[in-house]
Amino acid sequence: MFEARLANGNIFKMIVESIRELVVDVNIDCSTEELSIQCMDSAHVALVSMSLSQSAFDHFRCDRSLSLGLNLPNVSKIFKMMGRDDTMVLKAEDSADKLMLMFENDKSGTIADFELKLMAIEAEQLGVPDTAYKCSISMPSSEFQRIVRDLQVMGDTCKISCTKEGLKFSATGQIGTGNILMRQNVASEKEEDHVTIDMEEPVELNFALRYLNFFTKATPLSPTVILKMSPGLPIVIEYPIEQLGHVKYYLAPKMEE
Amino acid sequence: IFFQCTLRSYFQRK
Repeated sequence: MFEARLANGNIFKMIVESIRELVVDVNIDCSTEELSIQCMDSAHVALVSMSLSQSAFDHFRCDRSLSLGLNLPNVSKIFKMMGRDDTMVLKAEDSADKLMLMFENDKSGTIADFELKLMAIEAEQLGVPDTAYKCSISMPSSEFQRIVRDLQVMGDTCKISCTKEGLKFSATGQIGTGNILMRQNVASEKEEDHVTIDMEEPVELNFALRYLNFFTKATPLSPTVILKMSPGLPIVIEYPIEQLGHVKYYLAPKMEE
Repeated sequence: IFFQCTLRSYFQRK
């Protein structure tokens, strides 16, 4: 038996929104410790890894590890019916052929319940090592969203370079070149406005802007985003969910021939 | 001219 109750159901809705443009069918893995997702886009160049600790839930019971195979467009349709302040309850039997979802609101006294058929999804799982990266940058997630959205008008590839000068985003296309430089900035009282750059050695990598823009769908989950880069390795773009979990995206760099 | 490898070339299959 699996049963989980999340007072702020909106967190789960935002998690669904953060991955539904990258993948269609996904397994949510339930264990005694957490809910987690690992999946790749159809081109296998981007990977999403999500974790939400059992401590995020008001009630969490998982007798036996199980995978809930979900079609995200359908899940998203159901979450459209969830109110902003609703509590979410998930329930599944060990056989896991259907998932019960409940949205409760004490104020309005409403309880909505849905039964969703589950699917058996065969998905390739990758072992992602916990690497020490050469550059690690923390910045406001809204700022990162604005930069990758704005640069799309210049081209379809974004060069991200981390040097002593700061973190530079560049895009080149038919109309010319655009550069946006972020310097380290810890002046603000609010920590979430800080830009911190931790650089062991300079790194410069190219990425598809289309994917970087897909990743910014996670912006509502976290005021800050952490970018990690090493030469020749996929970039990690992490949105921490308070102290309770994260959504991490990995994207293969574009290599010059 | 760019090319992009799949993540399989960076990470091991589980």
